[in-house]
Amino acid sequence: AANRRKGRKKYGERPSCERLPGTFAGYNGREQTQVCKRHDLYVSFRELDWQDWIIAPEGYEAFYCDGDCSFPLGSHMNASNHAIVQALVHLMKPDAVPKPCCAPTKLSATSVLYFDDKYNVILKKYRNMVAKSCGCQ
Amino acid sequence: GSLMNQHHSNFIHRRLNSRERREMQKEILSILGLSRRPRPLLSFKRSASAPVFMLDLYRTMASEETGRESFLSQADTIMSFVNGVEQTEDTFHHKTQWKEFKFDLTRIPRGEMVTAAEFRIYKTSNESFPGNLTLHVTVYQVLQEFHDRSVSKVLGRTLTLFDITATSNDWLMNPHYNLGLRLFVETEGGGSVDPGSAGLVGRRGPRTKRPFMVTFFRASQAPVRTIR
Repeated sequence: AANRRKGRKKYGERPSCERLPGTFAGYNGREQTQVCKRHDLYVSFRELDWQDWIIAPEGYEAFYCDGDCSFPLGSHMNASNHAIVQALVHLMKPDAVPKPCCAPTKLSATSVLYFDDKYNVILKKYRNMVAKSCGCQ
Repeated sequence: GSLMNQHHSNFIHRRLNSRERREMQKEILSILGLSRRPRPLLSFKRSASAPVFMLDLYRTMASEETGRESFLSQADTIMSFVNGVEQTEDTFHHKTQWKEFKFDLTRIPRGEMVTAAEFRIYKTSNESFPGNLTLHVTVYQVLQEFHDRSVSKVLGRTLTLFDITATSNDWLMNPHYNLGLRLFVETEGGGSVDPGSAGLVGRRGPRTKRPFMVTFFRASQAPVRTIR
């Protein structure tokens, strides 16, 4: 555990796909060690006071991926072949090669229906927008 | 509603502070490609014909299985356009009677092409209008030379729909030549009938049955996020 903490500190100092700036600050020790998985965040259009122009949906299921991709990559981490190699090389050269990224492995579409200023109605579909599953890549 | 609430209860849910709310709003507007939030008048009802039709499309799209190729699933953007101008020709001076409609297609998303377009007009029953009469409803695209291009004939009861894909493509390529559509109603004998008295609902009719146009777009390339 001590070695892992030491390694983590090094990664915090240089750009890596493990942690994006800003997301690191809010984590406590227990959360940092969690494995790569999908997390849920619900964005309510009602809370944004946008009900007058957004017709549907009522809110947005904003899934995101977060967690650790440390060796060994378990099956629950949904790891790609590349991620396994990346994890092994990281073990050999921890200072030079970062760990695999925790990222979406399957994405699905989502749609939004809204009014514009001229009372036209717009239905927009965003392909590959919602993270269906996450894994180490 | 209760199902939705049940579903959402699994999500992290806390009230956003004002800064977070602003950032979230900015981020979503950026994804939608909008510089600011639209401000439609509150008087514009969601129960109007176009929003109701579009909400139905939204529900169909949301319930569609991913990967299933259909006409609807291929569309990246679908827009309904309200009728900007509707003129009814003065029947006193002219023998021929028609309704003229105009749709502003200049606000379409950049980099998207039209795959289909429909002009939807509702027909209701009119008690004073004689029954047992076959009517021919014809739609013309108005050109500068006043030469008719596309003609559709439809026998409809409550909802009439015209395919005007080619017309909307013309309007998209040459916005200056968007002079609208002209709708004629004729009897089998070729006699002209006032579209209003035949039951075709116009701009001043009930909100739930006003005519509108729907256009289906497909992105010609991957959308580029706005640089911030």
